[in-house]
Amino acid sequence: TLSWVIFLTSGIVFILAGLILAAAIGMWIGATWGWWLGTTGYAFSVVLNVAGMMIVTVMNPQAEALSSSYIKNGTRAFIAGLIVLYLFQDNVLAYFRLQNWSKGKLFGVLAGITLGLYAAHFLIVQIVFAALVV
Amino acid sequence: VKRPIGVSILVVLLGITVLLCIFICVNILS
Repeated sequence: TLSWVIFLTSGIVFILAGLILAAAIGMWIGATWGWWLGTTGYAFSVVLNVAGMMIVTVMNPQAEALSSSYIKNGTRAFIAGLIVLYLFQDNVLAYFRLQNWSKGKLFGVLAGITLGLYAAHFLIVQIVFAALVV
Repeated sequence: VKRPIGVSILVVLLGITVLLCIFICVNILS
């Protein structure tokens, strides 16, 4: 039966809802952790969607799949990228009390967290698919 | 420091996303 997949999916969506709610509250009150949570989320979206386009290009390079993925994932990555760019503006960083950080250092830490998250995501997806196949 | 307008817009969008997630959760489980 697939019931555990249904529970897992809804559990992940529920945890995601909690994280997004936390990011919304943190950003509303101007907490520094709110900036990190929100910016990591959007940066992760950029990485996921760019990786999605690359995976389709390698695994399923048919015109239809390619154009659909490039439009869908490309738009998402572009919008999320613009939001990350906005969150690096001086007035936004000042609001989150991050003006003492250099942007290079902020970006470096953000890239480290995001790529680490992607590695963890990749591993989890592999494990879940392996479990589904078995 | 005053809250930038873009941050307020993002917070509203995030709030809508939370509601959507809960809606999806309820739908998956029912």
